[in-house]
Amino acid sequence: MKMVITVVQGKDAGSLTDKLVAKRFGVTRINTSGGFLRESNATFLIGVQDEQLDEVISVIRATCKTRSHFLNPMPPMSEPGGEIYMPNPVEVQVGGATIFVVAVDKYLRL
Amino acid sequence: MKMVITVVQGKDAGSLTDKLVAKRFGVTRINTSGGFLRESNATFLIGVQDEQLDEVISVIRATCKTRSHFLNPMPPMSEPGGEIYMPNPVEVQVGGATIFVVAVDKYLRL
Amino acid sequence: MKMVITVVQGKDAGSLTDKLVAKRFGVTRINTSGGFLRESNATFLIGVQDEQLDEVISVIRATCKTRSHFLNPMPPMSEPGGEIYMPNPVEVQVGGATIFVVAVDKYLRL
Ligand SMILES: Nc1ncnc2c1ncn2[C@@H]1O[C@@H]2COP(=O)(O)O[C@H]3[C@@H](O)[C@H](n4cnc5c(N)ncnc54)O[C@@H]3COP(=O)(O)O[C@H]2[C@H]1O
Ligand SMILES: Nc1ncnc2c1ncn2[C@@H]1O[C@@H]2COP(=O)(O)O[C@H]3[C@@H](O)[C@H](n4cnc5c(N)ncnc54)O[C@@H]3COP(=O)(O)O[C@H]2[C@H]1O
Ligand SMILES: Nc1ncnc2c1ncn2[C@@H]1O[C@@H]2COP(=O)(O)O[C@H]3[C@@H](O)[C@H](n4cnc5c(N)ncnc54)O[C@@H]3COP(=O)(O)O[C@H]2[C@H]1O
Repeated sequence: MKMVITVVQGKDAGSLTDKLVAKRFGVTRINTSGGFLRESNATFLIGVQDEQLDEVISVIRATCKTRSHFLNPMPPMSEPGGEIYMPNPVEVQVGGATIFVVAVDKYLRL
Repeated sequence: MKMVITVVQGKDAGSLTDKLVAKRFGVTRINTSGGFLRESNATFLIGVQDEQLDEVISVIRATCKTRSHFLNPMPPMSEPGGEIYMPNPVEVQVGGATIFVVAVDKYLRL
Repeated sequence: MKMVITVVQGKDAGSLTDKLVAKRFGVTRINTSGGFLRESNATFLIGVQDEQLDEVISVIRATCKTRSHFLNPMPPMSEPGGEIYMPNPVEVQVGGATIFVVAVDKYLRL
C-alpha cells in the first residue's frame, strides 16, 4: 500500500478529483498554499495498492498542466513627473503536479 | 515512531480529539474533504510510539462510526404537467475511519 | 528523498516560509489546529534531498520558538455575593516545532 501525496494547482483540483473518483480511487483533498507564490493550491492524499501506482500517476500527469504564473515583484511606483512606473512582472513556471509516494505500513478501514 | 494519518467524518472529529487528548496523544487536525461526496471531513495526524499504535487504533475504532449518507444524484426536475420529479436518493455507506500508518525516520521536538 | 512534516505555531509560519524559500526549499503550507489547545497552527510539508535534511532542521530550529500559552480551564463564575471568580489560567509550554521525517519512495515533478 502506498500513500500518494500530490500538490497540484487550484485550477486542476476539480477535474483531478473527477478523474480519480471515476477510476474508483480513494481521494482526500486538502486546501493548501505554496511557499513561494503564497497562492492557494491543493494537496491530495490518495491511498493506493502498489499495483495501482502507475495508473494514478498517469491520471495526474494527464490532468494537471504546467502553467505560467506572473509575479509582480513590487507594487506600482509613481515618478516625480506623476507617471506610474509598472515594473515588469516576473514569469514563474508552475508544474502540473509535485508527487511524493510514501510507503504505508498498515492500512485499515474501520 | 509512527505517523497515524486518519480520515474521519466531521461528526466524529470533536469527540475523537477529546478521547485522544484525554489519553495524552499528540494530535494535529486538518479540515479536508472527500473526493467522492465532496463533503467536509477531517484528517488527523497522530504521531505515536510503536507500542502505542494498537491503543490509538482502538480509540479511533470506538469513537468513529459508519453512517449512511444520502446523495441526490441529480436535482429535482419538473414534468410537463408541472409536477416535480424527485429522483430517489442514493445511499452511500461512509466508514468510521480510514487509517494509514506510516513509519517515521526521525522525530524531533524543538 | 525525505518528506519533512512539521507543525509550528501560527506566529512563526510566515517567517519560517520566508527563510525556507530564501534557501530554495520547496514548501507547502496547511492550516491546521492542535488537538489540545484547539488553536490554529500550521503544518508544513517540505520535500528535501537526504543531504539537505540537517539544513532544513536548522532553519526550523532557528525560526520557531517555544512560547507560553495561557489556558483558562473554565469560564468566569459568579459567587452568591455577586463577585466574579476568575480561576487562575493554566500555563502551557508550546514547542517551536514538532517534526516528523518520513522516507519518500518516489518523487516526481510533472
Ligand atoms: N525559491 C524559488 N525561486 C524561484 N522560483 C521558485 C522558488 N520556489 C518555487 N519556485 C517556483 O514557483 C512555483 C510555485 O511554488 P510554490 O511554492 O508557490 O508552490 C509549490 C509547492 O506548494 C509545492 N512544492 C513543490 N516542491 C515542493 C517540495 N519539495 N516540498 C513541498 N512542496 C513542494 O508544489 C507547488 C508547485 O511547485 P513547482 O516547483 O511546480 O513550481 C514552483 C517553482 O517553479
Ligand atoms: N484510499 C483512500 N485514499 C485517501 N482517502 C481516502 C481513501 N479511502 C477513503 N478515503 C477518505 O475517507 C473518506 C471515507 O471513505 P469511505 O471509503 O469510508 O466511504 C466512501 C465510500 O463508501 C463511498 N465511495 C467512495 N468512492 C466511491 C466510488 N467511486 N463509487 C461509489 N462509492 C464510493 O463514498 C464514501 C465517501 O467517500 P469520500 O471520498 O467522500 O470520503 C473518503 C475519503 O475522504
Ligand atoms: N505526537 C504528535 N502528533 C501530531 N501532532 C503533534 C504531536 N505532538 C505535537 N503535535 C502538534 O504540535 C503542537 C504543539 O505541541 P507541543 O507538544 O509543542 O505543545 C503542546 C504541549 O505542551 C501541551 N499539551 C498537549 N497535549 C497535552 C495534554 N494531554 N496535557 C497537557 N499538556 C498538553 O499543549 C501544547 C499544544 O498542543 P496542541 O495539541 O494544541 O498542538 C500540538 C499539535 O498540533
